[in-house]
Amino acid sequence: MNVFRLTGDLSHLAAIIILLLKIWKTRSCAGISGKSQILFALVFTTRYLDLLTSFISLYNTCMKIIYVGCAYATVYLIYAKFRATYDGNHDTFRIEFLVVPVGGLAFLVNHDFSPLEILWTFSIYLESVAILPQLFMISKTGEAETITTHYLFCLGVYRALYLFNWIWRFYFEGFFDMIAIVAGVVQTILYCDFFYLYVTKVNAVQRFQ
Amino acid sequence: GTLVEDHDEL
Repeated sequence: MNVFRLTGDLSHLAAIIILLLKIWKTRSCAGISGKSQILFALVFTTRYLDLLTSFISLYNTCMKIIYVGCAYATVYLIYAKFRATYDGNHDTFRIEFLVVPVGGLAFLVNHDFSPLEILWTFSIYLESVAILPQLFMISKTGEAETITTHYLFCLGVYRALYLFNWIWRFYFEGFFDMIAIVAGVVQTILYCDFFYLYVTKVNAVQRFQ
Repeated sequence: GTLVEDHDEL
């Protein structure tokens, strides 16, 4: 555990809580891509199956349970409790175009050809592109609420901090996970355009187009 | 390299 890893995890947690609270407080999920949230629930489910097979630390176990729980709570709020406010007409990204290729890639490029390891690899690849339906939705409607942009910013910061974490671990621990690093770089790059808009527009006018 | 099924990161 290093400072980049810890702040990355906390930034990730902040993003998840911000989204959940926004939907709960406004009693609306307008502008939120339910498809991205389904993908994140799928990411956490397939990655954290090791909760059932191995214990790493209390921190690790608690965070995994919180992430999974919040992901399903968010999906529930969007598709059940506040379904009437869900903007399905603008959430038109075809997620099978992500899930199917990512599933194929996980079978072909992995550390070990075992069920848990393939599912872990699938979750890493899928996470790197899971935000695309949300970004697609924003590009389609041409706007996002400020709080939604804070959510996206925290998510992007989390992945960027993980990159620094991997650099740290490479130098000080000799740790090197090519699958996580390549997927992490791809994921961070996807946020770059958004980062630029966030810094130049959101802070200036509190709403961006 | 990484140890399989020892993914400590979240």
